[in-house]
Amino acid sequence: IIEVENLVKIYKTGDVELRALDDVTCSINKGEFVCIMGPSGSGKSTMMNILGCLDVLTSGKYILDGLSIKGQSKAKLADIRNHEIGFVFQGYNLLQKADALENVEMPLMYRGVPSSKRKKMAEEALESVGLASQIHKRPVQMSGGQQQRVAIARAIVGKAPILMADEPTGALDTKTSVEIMQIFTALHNEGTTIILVTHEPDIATWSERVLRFRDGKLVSDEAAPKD
Amino acid sequence: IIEVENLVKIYKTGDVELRALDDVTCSINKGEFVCIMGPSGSGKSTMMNILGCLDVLTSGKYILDGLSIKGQSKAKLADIRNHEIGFVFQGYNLLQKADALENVEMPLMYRGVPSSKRKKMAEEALESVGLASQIHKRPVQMSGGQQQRVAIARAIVGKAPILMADEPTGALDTKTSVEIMQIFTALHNEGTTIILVTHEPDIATWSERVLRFRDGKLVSDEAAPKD
Ligand SMILES: Nc1ncnc2c1ncn2[C@@H]1O[C@H](COP(=O)(O)OP(=O)(O)OP(=O)(O)O)[C@@H](O)[C@H]1O
Ligand SMILES: Nc1ncnc2c1ncn2[C@@H]1O[C@H](COP(=O)(O)OP(=O)(O)OP(=O)(O)O)[C@@H](O)[C@H]1O
Ligand SMILES: [Mg+2]
Ligand SMILES: [Mg+2]
Repeated sequence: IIEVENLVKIYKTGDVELRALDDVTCSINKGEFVCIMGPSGSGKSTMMNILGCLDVLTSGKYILDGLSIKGQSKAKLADIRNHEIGFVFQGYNLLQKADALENVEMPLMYRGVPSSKRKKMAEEALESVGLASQIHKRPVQMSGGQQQRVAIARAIVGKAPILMADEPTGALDTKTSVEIMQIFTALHNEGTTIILVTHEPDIATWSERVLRFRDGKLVSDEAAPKD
Repeated sequence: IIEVENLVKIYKTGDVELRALDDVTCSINKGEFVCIMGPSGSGKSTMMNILGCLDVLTSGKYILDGLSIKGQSKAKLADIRNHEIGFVFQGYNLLQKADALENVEMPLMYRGVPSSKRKKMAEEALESVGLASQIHKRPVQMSGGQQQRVAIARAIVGKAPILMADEPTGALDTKTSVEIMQIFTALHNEGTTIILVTHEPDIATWSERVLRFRDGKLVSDEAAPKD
């Protein structure tokens, strides 16, 4: 479902050019559960942002579900994001002025889901991540792990075919992390393709395959370690 | 150095009153290395914000280095924060318009440290957390773990007697986390009192004592687990 070929992403800071992604080639099949790992600054979020159609590649190819992403219009990319991909951001990216329920309803609003159905789906998503009592709070009124779970609820509410999650358990205790991974596993069993960035080897054991990055390069592609 | 007695913190959301901290009593000695653990939403950051003089308690006592914190003026609290405490926020709280170097210089600026000395100390702090090549980048140009390390550098640059860190390794890979914990251990050996919130049992083994929270209550106070 995802094919990446010779992917390069360059950032310029002043005169300095940094190859945040350096000639990455890999493919992910429909329904796979893949983990991306690597040191801080190795290019994981940059990779996720390009796969999630949130950022443009500098050179190389990215084919998503048969469609070449390079050169697509902003409107087309937004359309793909709204229908094909559920995305959990490393920094959550919640709307500060909206409450948890409104934040989770957002992707459904973009798809034109009617208001009462939208509200019910959002409530169920928040309940599934343990936030039933928090739905009318704004992000600033919530703990770090609660905000992270709102971001997760927003990414799963639409049951998009691809779930991309950038360190979704970073702010969560072990018990809550396991509950989230159980939700992801259930989605995977229903056919969702999952791409998850994590630093934690325990989390990686829930996936089938680990792609390791270092200094913008893909350095290994192996079966996930077992428990 | 820190004494807390019957500490209560209540948040009101609409008509709902939440006891984010519920009758907490404990004391921390000068030079101790303490970990605070507990589930998401259990009150850890709320506790840190009160200890760090960033938030006011609803009722109870908080004595810091012999001084009763309740009722102190905003100016006095700011003064204490600038001289006594280095604080790593769970959400980093970096100035988005300033670069890494300027962010780390901030606490030294508040203390009136002259510009050239300030710059040198900030560079050394950033170098110690592995960010020598990132000092002129703004937060939005950095990875999650790099931003977290800028927040850490800012908290240690002034060598304040108390270091408070709210999940300082949440966005870091294992190797980088170990480097950070080695820095904290070195500071501890120089006499710094350290209070660290973490979800990760591996990080807790670096401390001497673990305070566990659940639903705003302090439920256990024990020696840290060994490796
Ligand atoms: N400004 C606020 N208004 C209302 N409720 C709040 C506010 N800040 C925090 N809370 C609530 O207080 C409780 C404790 O929050 P706190 O941030 O201390 O948790 P935590 O233990 O740090 O969690 P995490 O591990 O997720 O960071 C949570 O239920 C949270 O929703
Ligand atoms: N907008 C930008 N401008 C300049 N450099 C950037 C920008 N965004 C990211 N970078 C750099 O690209 C490199 C890769 O960043 P990326 O966010 O992909 O790392 P990461 O693997 O997700 O790290 P972490 O585990 O810390 O989140 C880093 O060195 C970072 O500083
Ligand atoms: Mg990242
Ligand atoms: Mg917290």
